[in-house]
Amino acid sequence: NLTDRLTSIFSGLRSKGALTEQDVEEAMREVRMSLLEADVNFRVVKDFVARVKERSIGGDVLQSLTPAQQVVKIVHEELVALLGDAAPLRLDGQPPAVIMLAGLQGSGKTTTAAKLALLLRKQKQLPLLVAADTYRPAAVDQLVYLGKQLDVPVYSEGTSSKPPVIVANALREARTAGRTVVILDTAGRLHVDNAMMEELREIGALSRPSETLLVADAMTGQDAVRVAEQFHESVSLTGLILTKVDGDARGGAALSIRQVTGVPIKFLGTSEKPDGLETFHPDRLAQRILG
Amino acid sequence: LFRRPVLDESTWDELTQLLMESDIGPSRAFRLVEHAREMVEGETLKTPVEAETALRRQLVESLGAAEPMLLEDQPGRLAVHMVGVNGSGKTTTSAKLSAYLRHRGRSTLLAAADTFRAAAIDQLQVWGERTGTDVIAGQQGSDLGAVVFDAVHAARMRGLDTVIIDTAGRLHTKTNLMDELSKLRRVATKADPDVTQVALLVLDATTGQNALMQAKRFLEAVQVDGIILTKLDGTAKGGVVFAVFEELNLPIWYVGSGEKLTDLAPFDHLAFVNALFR
Ligand SMILES: Nc1nc2c(ncn2[C@@H]2O[C@H](COP(=O)(O)OP(=O)(O)OP(=O)(O)O)[C@@H](O)[C@H]2O)c(=O)[nH]1
Ligand SMILES: Nc1nc2c(ncn2[C@@H]2O[C@H](COP(=O)(O)OP(=O)(O)OP(=O)(O)O)[C@@H](O)[C@H]2O)c(=O)[nH]1
Ligand SMILES: [Mg+2]
Ligand SMILES: [Mg+2]
Repeated sequence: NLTDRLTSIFSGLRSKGALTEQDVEEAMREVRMSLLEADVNFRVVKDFVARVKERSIGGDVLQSLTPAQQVVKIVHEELVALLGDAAPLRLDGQPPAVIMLAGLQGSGKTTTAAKLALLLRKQKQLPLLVAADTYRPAAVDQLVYLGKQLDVPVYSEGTSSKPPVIVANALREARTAGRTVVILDTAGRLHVDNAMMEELREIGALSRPSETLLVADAMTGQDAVRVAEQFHESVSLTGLILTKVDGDARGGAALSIRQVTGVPIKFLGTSEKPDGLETFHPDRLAQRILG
Repeated sequence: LFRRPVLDESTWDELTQLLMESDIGPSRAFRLVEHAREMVEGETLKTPVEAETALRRQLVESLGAAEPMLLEDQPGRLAVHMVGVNGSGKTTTSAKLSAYLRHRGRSTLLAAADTFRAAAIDQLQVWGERTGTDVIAGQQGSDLGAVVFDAVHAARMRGLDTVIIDTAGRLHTKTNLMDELSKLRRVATKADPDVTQVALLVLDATTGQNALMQAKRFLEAVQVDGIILTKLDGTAKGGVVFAVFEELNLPIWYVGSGEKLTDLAPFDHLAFVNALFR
C-alpha cells in the first residue's frame, strides 16, 4: 500500500542525510501513481498532488522521523477535505418534494430509487415512485415489482406516454394522494446524447426537483469527470450517489466528480437489496481510495 | 494536438494525459511514453506526429496478436455464457448477439438464467419477442443450473445450434455468486455432451482499473474465453482492455456501441486504437 511504498522510498533517501524538496517530489510520484490506480482523474490528481506537495514541503515532512506516515496523513486529510461531509436529502418547498435520479446506463438508478423510497418511508415520509423510463425493455415492470416488494406506490403509464408527460401526471397524482416525496426514475442516458439530455432538462424544468442526484458506478474510470460535468451543466446536480460500493473498486471516481462539480456525496449503494443504501463517511471513503 | 513541429515537454504531457484518460492505466501509460521518449533521444523519432504514430503502432501491435474464432465461425452446437458485473449490458448484449448470429446463419435460443433481479426475465422476454427468439425461462428465484440445463436440452431437441445464456449481474467480490457460475459448464455438458461452450465477460467500457480484477475473478470462476466491451458509444475509451489482454490473455471478441439490436460488431483493434487518439 501507499505507506509501504513511501516508507521504502524515504528509507532509501534517508541514508543520504536530511530530506530535500527533491525527495518529496519522488514521494509525490508514488502518491500520483496510487491515486491514478484508484481511478482518480488524471487532471484532478495533478491539482491534488500539487496541494499535497505544498503541504509536505511547508510542513513537518522534511524534519519528521516518520516522513512516510506524515505524507500519508496529509494525503488522507486532503482526501477527506475534498470529499466533504455527508449531506442529507433536501426535501424543502411545497410538498411533494421531488427527487430526480439521473445517470449513465446501468449505473443503478432504478434499484436506488427503490432504496430511497424505503429510506424515506422509514423517515415517516409518504414516497411515490415514478416509472419515467419508457425506453428500456421491462424498466417499468422492474420499478413496479420493486414498489410491490416494498409496498410503496408506483406511478406508471407503461411505455406509450412520453416521460415528461408521465412525470407531470405523476406530480398531479402525488398532490391528490397526499404523497410527500416523489422519486423520479429516469432512463439511463449518455451525457453526449443531446436529445436525451434535453429530455432530462425538460423533466427537471417541469418537476422542479429539490434534489437532482447523479447515480454513478463506483468502478467508473477516468471518464467520470466528463460525464459528471455534462450532467451538471445540463441539470444542475445537487448530489451524488455512488453505487456498487460493495465491490472492490477503489472509487476514485467519487473524488473526481466531487472536485469537478462540487456536489456533495449523499449516499453509497452497498448491495442489490432495498436496504443497501448507506450514508457516506468521508473518512471511510478516503481510506478506500487511498487503498 | 500533435500538429506542432516541435517535440517538447508539452508533447509528452499531452500524450501522457491522452493515454491516462483512456483508462490504459498509469504504469502502462508512463511506460509507453517513456519508451517513446527513449526513441526520440535515440533519434529514431523526431516530431510529435512521429511520436504519436509510434505509440499507435505499439498499441495496435499489442492487441493484434488476438485472433479469436468468433461465435459465427464456430462449428457445431454452441452454449454461450454471458457473465459480468451488475449493469454491464449482459441482457441487452444477449439479445444483440442472438440477432447478429441469426443474420449469419445460426439458429438461436435465449436462456433467462437471471432468476434473481426484478423483471430480469421480463426484460429478456421482451427482447425475445423483438428478435423472434424463443426464451427458456425458469421461475423467479429458481436455480440457475436448472434453467441452463433446460435451455441447452431444449436447443438440442429443437435442432437449434446456439444457446445464449443471460446470467444475473454479480460483483466478483461475492464468492458465493462466483461459485454459482463455476457449475455452469458442467451443467451444460450434462444437457448436451457435444456442445461447445464459450463464456464471454460483458465489460462496460466506462470501467476503470477494477476491470482487471473483474476479469481475473471471472476467469477463475467460469474460464472466460473473451470479452464483449459495451457502451463504447459513450466517451470512455475502454483502455483497460490492454491490461486484460496482456496479463490474462483475454481478447475482445465483440463491441457494443449502443442500445439498439444492431449495435454489436466484431472487435476491430485498428479502429479501437484510432478512436483512442481522437
Ligand atoms: N452489488 C450492487 N449492485 C447494485 C447496486 N445498485 C444497483 N445494483 C445492480 O446493478 C444493476 C443495474 O441496476 P439498475 O437499477 O437496473 O440500473 P439503472 O441505472 O436503472 O439502469 P438503466 O435504467 O438501464 O440505466 C442491477 O443488477 C442492480 O441490482 C449496488 O449498490 N450494489
Ligand atoms: N449506450 C449503451 N448502452 C448500453 C449498451 N449495452 C447495454 N446498454 C444499456 O445498459 C443498461 C444495462 O443493460 P442490461 O442489458 O440490463 O445490463 P445487464 O448486465 O444485463 O444488467 P444486470 O442484469 O442488472 O446485471 C441498459 O439501459 C442498456 O440499454 C451499449 O453498448 N451502449
Ligand atoms: Mg433503470
Ligand atoms: Mg441482465
